[in-house]
Amino acid sequence: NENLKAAPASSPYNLSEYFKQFVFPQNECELHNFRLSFSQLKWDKWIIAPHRYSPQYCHGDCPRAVGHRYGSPVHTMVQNLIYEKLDPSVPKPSCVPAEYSPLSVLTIEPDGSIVYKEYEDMIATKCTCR
Amino acid sequence: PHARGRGGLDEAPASLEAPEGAASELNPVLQLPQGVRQGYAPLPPLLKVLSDRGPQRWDSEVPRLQPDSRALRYMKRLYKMSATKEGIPKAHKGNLYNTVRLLTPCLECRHRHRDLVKGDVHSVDLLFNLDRVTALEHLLKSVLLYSFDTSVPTSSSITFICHLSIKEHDSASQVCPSISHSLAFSLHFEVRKRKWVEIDVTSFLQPLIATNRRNIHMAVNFTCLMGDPQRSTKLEDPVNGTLVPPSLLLYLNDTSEQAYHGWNSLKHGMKSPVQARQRNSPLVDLTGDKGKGNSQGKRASRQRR
Repeated sequence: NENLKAAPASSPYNLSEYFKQFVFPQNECELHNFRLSFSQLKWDKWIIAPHRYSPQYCHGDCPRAVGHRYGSPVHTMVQNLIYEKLDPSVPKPSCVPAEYSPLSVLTIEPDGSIVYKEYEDMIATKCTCR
Repeated sequence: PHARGRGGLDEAPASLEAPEGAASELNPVLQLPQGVRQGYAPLPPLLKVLSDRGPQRWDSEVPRLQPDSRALRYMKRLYKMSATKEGIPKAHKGNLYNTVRLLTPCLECRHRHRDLVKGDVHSVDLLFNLDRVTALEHLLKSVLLYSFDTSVPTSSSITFICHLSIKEHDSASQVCPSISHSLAFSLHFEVRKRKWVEIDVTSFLQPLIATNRRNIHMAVNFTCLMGDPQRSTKLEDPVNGTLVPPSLLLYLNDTSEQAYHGWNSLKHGMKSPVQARQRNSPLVDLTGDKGKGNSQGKRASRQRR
């Protein structure tokens, strides 16, 4: 109610403008699917398995109220404030992976030996704003 | 320095040998100062190709020897047991390995003679090159992998009474190899096509790999009889097909940053491989004092204190 008093007597247009700042961005930061096969990279001669690999990726705008939704540190909100109030050349917080899962790969080495290896951090599973 | 040890920079693609000036535009990894680069553990091929700018190079320029088809079939089966279709490692209990290497012998001379008493003796001299094993990969278990490609009808079940003696050729001195390891055992199984027989040779290889040996040269005698030991064993050729020279299978724990240490994550509350090893009674118990009763352990440590 106070906001309404504070808000100028306005046409519906200004009112919607005014509330826009509280709406979450349409393309909010989130995890997106991406699937590739090693044959597309022409590496299937030496990468035997898996045939398909889904590394996923993070994309989207970081809303201002990032804290509870993304587990972002307070620094992210400070950086947002700097960008908005002090210096627009400082970049807004970015949408990046926060957690990963490993990938098992079966490859043929140059000497003809075969190796099974489990690599850390090969598939993004969660996004955050930093 | 350990990068020089095994599978190190001497194996690396030509770009690593580029003159210093050229290094900077080649590859971000190469912008490391010389000293750091020397100590830089060699990246496994997959990560090397991901960090290189010229992935297509890997496809065309790096010649690859094609592995034995049986070996490939075995490793595909191991992959299916260890990971899902999407390539996610299965949380299988007990094994600490995050790397398994299958090496085929780069040199083998076979001898075969029939011994009326012992039966059919197959002996092969094998040379395995360990350059691909990095200094950060610790051996957990090693296995000689025999495959029998037999034409024996699948219904028959036979018993192999086998004697495996492994001698390590010390290339420095040409004296006759000392028998470092021998074991006798009997195997009884239904013979199906392409049957695998895994023979654990960990205790033999452990000291050799721990001393950064880059080549392992061994003579292996594999004597088999066919038939039931109780009755007279017929000295038939136990395998009508060929006894394929064995491959060497190494189960390793890669301790590098890029390798996945499922058991080590804080989630599992494990702090170090030793704890995990002691708790998970792994493939190989390297501590040798498995389960000797905690009280004894405590008393001993109290006395020591």
